[in-house]
Amino acid sequence: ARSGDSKDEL
Amino acid sequence: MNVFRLAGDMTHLLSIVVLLLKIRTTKSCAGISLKTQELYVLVFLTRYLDLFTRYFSVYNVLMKLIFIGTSVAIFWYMRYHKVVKQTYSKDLDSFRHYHLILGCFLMALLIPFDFSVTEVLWTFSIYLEAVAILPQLVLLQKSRNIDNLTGNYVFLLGAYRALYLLNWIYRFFTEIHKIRWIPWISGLVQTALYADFFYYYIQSWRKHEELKLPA
Repeated sequence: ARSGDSKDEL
Repeated sequence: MNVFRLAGDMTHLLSIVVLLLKIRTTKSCAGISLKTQELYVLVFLTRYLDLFTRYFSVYNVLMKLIFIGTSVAIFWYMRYHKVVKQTYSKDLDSFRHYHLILGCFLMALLIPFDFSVTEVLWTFSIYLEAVAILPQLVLLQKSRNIDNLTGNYVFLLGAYRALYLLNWIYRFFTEIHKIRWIPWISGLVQTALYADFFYYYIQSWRKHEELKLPA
């Protein structure tokens, strides 16, 4: 579900 | 990592450094809202649960740990440090922040990024961060004079989210190509809340006058 969503952000 | 994102993260980090500098060197937290600081602790703890489940980079892990650690440290100073806690502007810090927590939690249940515990908490942290500055802004408005470090702290905190907006625009066109409603709208709201403050901050800077917010 998380691919393409930039959860690498803070 | 693009230049807007890095500049945003560094501005965010710098805001925390400025606040810790104020607290540690002047032994005072006058003008700083403990309610806002409590909300940030909650924001970081609920957002960075993925420290245990997902690895991105050393930078990512380090920054998350720094944000959690420094927010807890600031909270501790304001709440428990023998000298610092006596300078807390308690009577002016009257915003009912529990309402924000409850409202954001309900919002996150209604409109989560995904229906799982960690995703609802992640969404909650995004919503809560957007409004976490409100007790601080209300406190500033009630303060007669705002010292430089406090003014700079709030300015840097607002600049951080504004830079993230640029980062999202950049990433949309270069990398992700997806609309990300939850962080974008929350980030827009978050940045917009600072508009008034930015206006008076820049004016006071241009006129070389002390920062004051009209009541």
